[in-house]
Amino acid sequence: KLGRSLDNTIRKIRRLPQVDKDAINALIQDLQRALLSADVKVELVFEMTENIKKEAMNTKLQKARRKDFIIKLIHDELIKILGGKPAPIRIKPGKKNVILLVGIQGSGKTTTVAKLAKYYLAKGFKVATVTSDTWRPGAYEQLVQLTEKIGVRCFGNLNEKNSIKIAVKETKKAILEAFDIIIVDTAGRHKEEKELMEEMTKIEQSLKPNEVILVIDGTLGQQAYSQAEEFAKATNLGSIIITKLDGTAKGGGALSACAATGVGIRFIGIGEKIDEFEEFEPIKFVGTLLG
Amino acid sequence: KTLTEKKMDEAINDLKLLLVSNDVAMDTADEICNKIIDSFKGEQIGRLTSTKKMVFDTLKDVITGILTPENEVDLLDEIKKKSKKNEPYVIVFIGVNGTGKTTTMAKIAYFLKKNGFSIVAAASDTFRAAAIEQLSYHMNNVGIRVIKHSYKSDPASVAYDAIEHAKAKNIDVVLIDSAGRQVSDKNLMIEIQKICRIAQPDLKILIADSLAGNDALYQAREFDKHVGIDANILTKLDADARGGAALSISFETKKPLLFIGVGQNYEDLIPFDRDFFISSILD
Ligand SMILES: Nc1nc2c(ncn2[C@@H]2O[C@H](COP(=O)(O)OP(=O)(O)OP(=O)(O)O)[C@@H](O)[C@H]2O)c(=O)[nH]1
Ligand SMILES: Nc1nc2c(ncn2[C@@H]2O[C@H](COP(=O)(O)OP(=O)(O)OP(=O)(O)O)[C@@H](O)[C@H]2O)c(=O)[nH]1
Ligand SMILES: [Mg+2]
Ligand SMILES: [Mg+2]
Repeated sequence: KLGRSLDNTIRKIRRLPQVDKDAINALIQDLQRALLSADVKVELVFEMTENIKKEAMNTKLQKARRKDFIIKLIHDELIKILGGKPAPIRIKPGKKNVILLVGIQGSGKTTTVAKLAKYYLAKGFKVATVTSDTWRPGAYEQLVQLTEKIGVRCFGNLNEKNSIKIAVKETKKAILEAFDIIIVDTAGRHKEEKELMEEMTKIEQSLKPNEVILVIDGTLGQQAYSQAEEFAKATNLGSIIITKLDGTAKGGGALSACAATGVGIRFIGIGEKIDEFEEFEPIKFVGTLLG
Repeated sequence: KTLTEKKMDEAINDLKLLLVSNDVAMDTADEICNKIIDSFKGEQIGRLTSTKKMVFDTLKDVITGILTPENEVDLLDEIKKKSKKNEPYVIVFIGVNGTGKTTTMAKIAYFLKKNGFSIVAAASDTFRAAAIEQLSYHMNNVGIRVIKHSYKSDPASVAYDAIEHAKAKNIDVVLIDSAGRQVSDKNLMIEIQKICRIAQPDLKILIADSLAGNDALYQAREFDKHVGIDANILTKLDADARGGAALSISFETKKPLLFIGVGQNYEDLIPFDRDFFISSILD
């Protein structure tokens, strides 16, 4: 995705006999274009490429002429933004472990709750899900249908309209039934919906989850940075999951979100099916990016 | 390069970045800038003229051109015409996953019902979990019957049944919901082609998320190529989306942007105001 646009830049670098100042400038332009076409935030693109350019120009030209040096600069800058691989969520056996999923409308939260449930089920944990989405018609039915396919319990209450109450009550029920991990789905919301952002803060304060995960649509463009920033202000955001990377989306919004929040990406969604879910490997991701 | 050429390059570069930061796709931003450059070919740029001002004045014309389709669509008028011939007006809602197709269809249903039309809905998303329940809840709120089959049934046959029902009961409009699909999924593109071939819709509407960046362009391009888009609706503009996707999609399809979604309620669908949009993107 982001890889395909950078691929051309890298190929150009490899084809050069050596890299001089003009070549570096031309490469920086190419790199900027590749990152912008991949939806990375404009300001971030310039910040990243300025860092790379400075390093490349200041290094002894002999060394800078080596193309692998330039490629390493790009690699390191991307890894710096993505952050290293996040340590796995600390699941304390025998204690309540709650994971809360939040994000913008339609980003793929409900689907991802089911995928995450399957992931932990496969690791041998007793998993349950809770829906606190009292807004979207069919939200409860959607999570039930997704989880019954893998034999995972879904807690919810169609008669309760208060999301905070339902999140707390249903999670308590799940804990009493000795589930190790409880994954909580929430209604979609964006940073302009102040009341919904406050509701999300209250849900987190009442649940005290082990981790809050922001689910981001792979197609999210220039708005990724400021939206992620607001979610990180309203919660103790722990990590990000990017969805829909199986399509034409390049996923640059994810880079912006990492830069805005300082958290890493744990998983990526690569399809609508419950097993179309992978752990995010930043080094592998950047490695494939740069060929 | 001459000083004026350099100034032009700078102004164009600044403009390109401004467009991209407002969510205009890279390729579309290129096309817009090329059009502006072309319009200046052979012109004398006076020493006292502000290059930047010239570029921005031309930009307004270029954007207006992009947002002015070859043929406008007056939805209510089009439906009335068909209703006079005693034929149902068929609309299909198309788009990638999660853009707001089902919710927008409910908003359109609400709008059309308010304008006195009779409507029937087709639950042609027979794939996604609770898609039929979600649509049924919405249509029940608006007071519209839903034609549905079981999950995994053929989406095209649900559409067909709804149209036959509309013909038999003399219903003005058939609204067809479809499953979200990625344009890179060959089988799903074949499926939407089949739905359109069977339903022969009067209007194929692309529902696109205004928060999408460059992907909006690919969505418009591929759907237009595979089924032919007749109109566009941009959703989630209440999320502080800058609306650049409106330019990418309009440039690609050359079809009218009918409405914009500005929230999750039925009234949160407003007609696209071209002049207001242009003044805010140029701000
Ligand atoms: N292709 C693809 N589709 C996905 C992926 N993840 C989710 N989807 C689809 O995206 C659409 C939206 O998913 P939901 O899980 O309903 O999204 P949500 O965030 O819960 O939506 P709201 O609750 O309305 O905010 C559905 O059609 C999903 O099947 C993915 O990784 N790839
Ligand atoms: N804020 C806001 N939310 C919207 C708007 N339009 C739709 N939504 C929300 O976006 C989410 C997804 O809407 P759906 O109607 O399920 O989208 P869809 O395209 O039918 O999704 P799939 O069928 O799964 O591909 C829901 O939570 C809607 O309420 C809008 O204009 N503004
Ligand atoms: Mg949901
Ligand atoms: Mg739908």
